[in-house]
Amino acid sequence: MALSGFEGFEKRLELHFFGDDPKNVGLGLRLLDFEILDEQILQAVQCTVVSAVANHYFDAYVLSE
Amino acid sequence: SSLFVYPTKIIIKTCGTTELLKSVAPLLRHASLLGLTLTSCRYSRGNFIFPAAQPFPHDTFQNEVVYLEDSLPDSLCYRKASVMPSKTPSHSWHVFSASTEATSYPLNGDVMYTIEICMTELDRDLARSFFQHPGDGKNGDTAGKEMTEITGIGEIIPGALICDFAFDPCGYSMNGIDGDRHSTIHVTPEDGFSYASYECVGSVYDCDDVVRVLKRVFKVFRPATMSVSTTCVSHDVWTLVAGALEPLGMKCRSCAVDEFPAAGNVVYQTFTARR
Repeated sequence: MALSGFEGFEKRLELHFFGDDPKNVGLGLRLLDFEILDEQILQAVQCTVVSAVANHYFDAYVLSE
Repeated sequence: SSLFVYPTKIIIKTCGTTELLKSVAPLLRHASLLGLTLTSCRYSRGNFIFPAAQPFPHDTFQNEVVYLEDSLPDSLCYRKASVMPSKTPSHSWHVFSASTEATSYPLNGDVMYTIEICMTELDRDLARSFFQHPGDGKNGDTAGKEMTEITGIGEIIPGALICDFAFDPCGYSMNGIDGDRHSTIHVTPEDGFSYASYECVGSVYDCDDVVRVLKRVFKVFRPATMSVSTTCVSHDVWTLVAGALEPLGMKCRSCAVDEFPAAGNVVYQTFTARR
């Protein structure tokens, strides 16, 4: 085995919330500005978004370290 | 790495030396501004191939748990951390769960499972598909799309919309979205530390899909070692896993079961190739 290389094994975090405001028609966390996601949350993780897709139910982002 | 944002759920899955747990505090702060209250948290990972390279708090599971405990509100009072062992060297499944309630059942009655697959020692010929060809004029998006097609990844869940990306010089990530269900694949193809992961969610009412998905995922990578973690509050989805993989030449080496607040039963199975 190589002495060092890229670590493939992921860390996975899943958080569930309660209290979605009915005025936001079920958008909840999806109302977070992309800038907040990118600059305050993903920057803390040391990741950036390289690709994204969304549908009626959720948003999905591919990240790069 | 991937991020999924649902109205009341967020999932972040990152590899390399990322500092995933540092996202918890800003996430909770911004969720609170939207009027959202945290009800449960689940953190999981396998064994790192290069543990010495991991920064704090990911340098040890103990530090990860302490960091999480300190980051979460007291209302998540049901907490548990466990390392689920296996008979395969260097394989164990680290799980931390916290919840405001001891158990959690969905309001709409649909019971979902999550399946997380970690694969090492990928077939060398198949892994070669995840290297870019220098000077071919493709970018991350176009090369990723090509990898999705030629490897058969696009056929794992045929109806899913796929967002894929190829890294330079090698590596691949994709997210699949199929209605309200996500799936994701990440590949590190370099020989010596090759790795691929697959994750999807599904309903226990059509859990036969698990068998089809496992077979297709296996054929994309043909790994020598495979670990499968299934998480579900009330159904024995895990019993289908060995039935899907053993006819493909994999042998179940170990199986560990544990119960976690809100998450339910986590079953961790490891398989190695008979070859």
